[in-house]
Amino acid sequence: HISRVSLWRGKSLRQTLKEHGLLENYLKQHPYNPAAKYFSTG
Amino acid sequence: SSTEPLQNYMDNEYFGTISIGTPGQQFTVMFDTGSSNLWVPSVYCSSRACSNHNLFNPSESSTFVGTNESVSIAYGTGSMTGVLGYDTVTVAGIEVTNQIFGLTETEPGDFFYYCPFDGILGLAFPSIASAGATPVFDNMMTEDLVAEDLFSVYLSKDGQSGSFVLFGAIDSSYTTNGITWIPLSAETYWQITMDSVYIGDEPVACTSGCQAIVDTGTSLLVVPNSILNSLLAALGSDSSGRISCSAVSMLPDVVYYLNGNAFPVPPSAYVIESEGDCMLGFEGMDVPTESGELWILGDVFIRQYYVVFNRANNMVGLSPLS
Repeated sequence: HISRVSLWRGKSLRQTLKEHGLLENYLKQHPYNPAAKYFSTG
Repeated sequence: SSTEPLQNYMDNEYFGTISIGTPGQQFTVMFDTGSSNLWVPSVYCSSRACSNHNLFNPSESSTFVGTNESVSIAYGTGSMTGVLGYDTVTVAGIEVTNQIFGLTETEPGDFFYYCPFDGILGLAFPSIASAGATPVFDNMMTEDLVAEDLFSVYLSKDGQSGSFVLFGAIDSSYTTNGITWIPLSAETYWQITMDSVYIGDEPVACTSGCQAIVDTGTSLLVVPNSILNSLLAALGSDSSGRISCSAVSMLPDVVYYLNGNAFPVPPSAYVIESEGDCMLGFEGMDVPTESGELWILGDVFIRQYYVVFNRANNMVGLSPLS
């Protein structure tokens, strides 16, 4: 009835895209908008 | 159908493992208190983007029950689509039977190939669940699988080890500085009323009160756009958020007042150093609420406080980590 899930810290998607030289293109195609997460589910 | 904006997860760094089906198929997921659905990629997805992830195979699970109901997970210009199904979800030994989840079928973009996690496990309230899907923790409570109707999150500061989500309990070794309880202002996200925000001893924002969401699925501290520039300027940064690394030790705390209590975030937490550059860990957004502005307390904040998400009395508990 008590359960612990260990979390590990990995590389973010942003960091990975940056390392592959893809971040700039990605952000052009997908303008980052933190507000999109909230109040957008339907 | 329903949508979940995947682009918001591009900064997240904390991941855990769950399994779905019988026998269990393993997935790396992000535990997200800012959403309520569970979804993972599936063998129905044939695009390159899915080829770099674990894919759920319903035909290899004896407990899977499919549906014809569709789900859509949007990110920027496109969306992943999928179907909803039911199966046993195992989270660190807790077996949740008949858990509804999304199985992705199509992925129109390539970037998901690089996504460090397979799926997302939402820990917010059922009222914001897409397609009316019952969240995992609600089923844990309903099926009496947790000792108490709460879960807690610790994100280690060094980030390398020790971080966890604890279902059904509060780990007292992380609450030696006491827990301050804050009632929720809405049972949607883990949303609370914030009294004000100070930089050092000076009030800078939210002086008439505003709303804040405690969100493990957001990496930084999110502030209203109308405040971002003045906040960055007050901390000595230009509009890009860049700051001299040598100035970090002289910066003041950013202090969030919640339910009459101060919750400081020191510069060592809100300044993010990467490859020799220092950036302030704030980003702007505009989401007006009935009660004014909306702020997001993401991982930058959560690394400073052990957070208890209490569904038994709809409160958030915060315990300072020394």
